Amino acid sequence: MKLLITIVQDQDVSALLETLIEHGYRATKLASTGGFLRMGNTTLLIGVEEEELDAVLALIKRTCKKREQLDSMPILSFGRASIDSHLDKVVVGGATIFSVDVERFEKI
Amino acid sequence: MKLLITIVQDQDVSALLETLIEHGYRATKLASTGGFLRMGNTTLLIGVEEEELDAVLALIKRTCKKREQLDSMPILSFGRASIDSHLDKVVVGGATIFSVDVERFEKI
Amino acid sequence: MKLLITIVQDQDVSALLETLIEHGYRATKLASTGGFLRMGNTTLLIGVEEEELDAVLALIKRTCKKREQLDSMPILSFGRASIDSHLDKVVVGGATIFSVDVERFEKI
Ligand SMILES: Nc1ncnc2c1ncn2[C@@H]1O[C@@H]2COP(=O)(O)O[C@H]3[C@@H](O)[C@H](n4cnc5c(N)ncnc54)O[C@@H]3COP(=O)(O)O[C@H]2[C@H]1O
Ligand SMILES: Nc1ncnc2c1ncn2[C@@H]1O[C@@H]2COP(=O)(O)O[C@H]3[C@@H](O)[C@H](n4cnc5c(N)ncnc54)O[C@@H]3COP(=O)(O)O[C@H]2[C@H]1O
Ligand SMILES: Nc1ncnc2c1ncn2[C@@H]1O[C@@H]2COP(=O)(O)O[C@H]3[C@@H](O)[C@H](n4cnc5c(N)ncnc54)O[C@@H]3COP(=O)(O)O[C@H]2[C@H]1O
Repeated sequence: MKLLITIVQDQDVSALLETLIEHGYRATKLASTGGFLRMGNTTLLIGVEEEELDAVLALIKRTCKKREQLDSMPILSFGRASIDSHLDKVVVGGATIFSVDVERFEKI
Repeated sequence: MKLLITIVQDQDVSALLETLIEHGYRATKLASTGGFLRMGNTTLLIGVEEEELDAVLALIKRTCKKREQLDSMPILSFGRASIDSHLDKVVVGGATIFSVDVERFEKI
Repeated sequence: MKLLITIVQDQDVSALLETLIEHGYRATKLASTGGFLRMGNTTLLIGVEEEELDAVLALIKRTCKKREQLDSMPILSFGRASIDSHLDKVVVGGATIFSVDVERFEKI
């Protein structure tokens, strides 16, 4: 069993959950915030069997899109350094995925 | 040190936290949502020493109950496929527990 | 790649995020609650390369402070046992950090 800790943009969550469920996968949704843009995003916990990992990653790739975030207000703008004007266009990836090994999985 | 990522029903959270604390265990609570039923549930992070794992799992088993969710509106009902009427009764388990190995634990 | 699951006090979050970003690190913020004091705190997910781990831990140590929580109402006070009066002062650490190994890291 592997646990995918998957950070996606809010706009892709409902389509991603729907396709995961249709394929019989399970997921838990946590509301989160990006550290840089300080905008809301979503962290999904997706527990999958090892042999399902590639199929789930393919579903995520198909559903989650890269987007350009215009007029972003990254965290630095309130800090010590004034930000460079070219930061007004930040590309946010479709998904950031950490796969960790699950030593023990229990359902009660 | 192991980290238990434990998804439980909201109704069991306060009893579970109380019994964990009484036994000297520590936990952090995150509000979450089930991917299928899209109902609120709770994800607990519980960091325990390896030799405490079985005792903590036993506490979770004693406290968290299976429940039938009637008239559920699983995610598919808004999707392409219309859901089968027998889905109006979904059994939700007491807890789903992922135990992952903690390579390094620091308290500052 | 290691994933640092880092629980900090709300008061230190914005300074910590700012210094992480300035040093080129990335983080995701999750609102959480302490199991004992039932007060809001913050759980950060920080994915770092293994050779960056010590530097990031040093940043966290510099930014996150221990604090005394006065007149706390730990969870037991609503439970079966009435709490001992000396619990009216609880020391909350600057950060609790679980470092887990990331078997596979993907950005889409
Ligand atoms: N220190 C920095 N310097 C310059 N540019 C920076 C930066 N931190 C982030 N960015 C840029 O801003 C985008 C949004 O980052 P944010 O932190 O708001 O939102 C992030 C964050 O919530 C999460 N994330 C990405 N990498 C992470 C990591 N290593 N650890 C934890 N969370 C991560 O995924 C979201 C999307 O990340 P993505 O990389 O696609 O897109 C990032 C990246 O293009
Ligand atoms: N694709 C699917 N097809 C048919 N039935 C499905 C399904 N996904 C979920 N169910 C059923 O619906 C119940 C509630 O799922 P939900 O996703 O809302 O709420 C879930 C979810 O938040 C979490 N969870 C369970 N397995 C997970 C996994 N492998 N990865 C991540 N989260 C999981 O634990 C909660 C309770 O799960 P539990 O298995 O006891 O109970 C599940 C299961 O009986
Ligand atoms: N069963 C118990 N008996 C006696 N005293 C107890 C206790 N549980 C907690 N405390 C004390 O209360 C402080 C706040 O705990 P809380 O659970 O609200 O907030 C905690 C919790 O959210 C998290 N945390 C700490 N250890 C954890 C673990 N092993 N697993 C999961 N979360 C943990 O970090 C926050 C700060 O923890 P820290 O240790 O610095 O500070 C703790 C500790 O000094």
